[in-house]
Amino acid sequence: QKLFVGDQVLRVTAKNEEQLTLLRGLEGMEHLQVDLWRSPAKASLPVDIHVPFHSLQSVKAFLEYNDIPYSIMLEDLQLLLDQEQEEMKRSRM
Amino acid sequence: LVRNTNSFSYSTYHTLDEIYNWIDSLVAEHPDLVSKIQIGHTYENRPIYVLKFSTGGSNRPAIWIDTGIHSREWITQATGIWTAKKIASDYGKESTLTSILNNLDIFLLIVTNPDGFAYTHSTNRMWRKTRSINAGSACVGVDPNRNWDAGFGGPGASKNPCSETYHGAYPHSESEVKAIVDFLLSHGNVKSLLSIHSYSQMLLFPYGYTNNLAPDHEALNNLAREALSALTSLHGTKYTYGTTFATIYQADGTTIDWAYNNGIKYSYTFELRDTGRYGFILPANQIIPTAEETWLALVKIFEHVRDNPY
Repeated sequence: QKLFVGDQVLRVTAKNEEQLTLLRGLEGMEHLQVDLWRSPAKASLPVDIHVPFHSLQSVKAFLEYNDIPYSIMLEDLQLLLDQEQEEMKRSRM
Repeated sequence: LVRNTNSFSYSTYHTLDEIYNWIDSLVAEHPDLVSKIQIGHTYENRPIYVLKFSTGGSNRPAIWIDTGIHSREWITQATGIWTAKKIASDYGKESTLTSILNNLDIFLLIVTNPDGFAYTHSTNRMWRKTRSINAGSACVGVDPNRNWDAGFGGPGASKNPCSETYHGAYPHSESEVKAIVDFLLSHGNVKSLLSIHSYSQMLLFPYGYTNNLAPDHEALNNLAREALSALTSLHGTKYTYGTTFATIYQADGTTIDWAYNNGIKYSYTFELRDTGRYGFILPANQIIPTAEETWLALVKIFEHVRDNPY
């Protein structure tokens, strides 16, 4: 089973079309292996990006360098998935 | 084991086997209202089951609902289960739904992407696509909501098999999509198609592949507003609405665009909760509130379809 230990989901709020274009480019950087949960659409809509642990530093540096505001939506994806599994197990019992 | 649909927990997530067992229980408990139809099978040879709610008649006007075409959007399959139970329980007791079912059939496809859904439980919770192999690529799967013959292959989908929005080799290449297409075309009397996704709290209607407005834009827009007013009235959940193209972005080859272009006027995509606390990992305690509020919007659409034949 694939684990997501340390992976985060970042909520990014682009300020303009230029920043949205930069965010669209992130998906093309295959080595980062980001997954756009909510794709860059327009500046009024947030962008949610699932970032694997190994890419966190690079992605955050990229956002900060380009002055793109973000917050951490999910601190550790695996923790939530473990809770979800636990709840399913409990329910079955 | 599911003994009956009353002992089933609607406020937790379930595996494919559990859902398929539950479907059999629902059919057994309501043999005069509910039947199970296999409309095809998946790439990995799993059956694709649709629940048919019908009070009789021959090829009545119908409403189609599908949930879970993107397998990781677990709140949608869970909402589908709750909705099926609600329809079965309310018929004969609640006047609006009874009247709807006395005039229309409802088809409900709860697990639209069974291979993907099984994979989210066994291997990768974050899996979105189908599980078909792409020739010449190590990457597996096609986005089944970019695989329909409506602006297929345009810039609002990806040519790259490794992308989450890969459109596939050709329209309806995915057996999961082809099964629905064949069923809807052979039925020929489906008046509304509601495709349920998550998460961003939106109600979208055609088009996604073009910024042209659909001929029925005003009617679709008005009905969306009315449906969302009902939805919001329960828990105050805020939705936005509009065409896919204008509200989010260009999306080519989508279910509702295909449906609309094939004569299904009331075609909508729901994007259920939530707006950014949990994403696809919506806690199970939100299943019932989500399903309850969605139900109010669905009923508004059902009523409109019943009262506005075309």
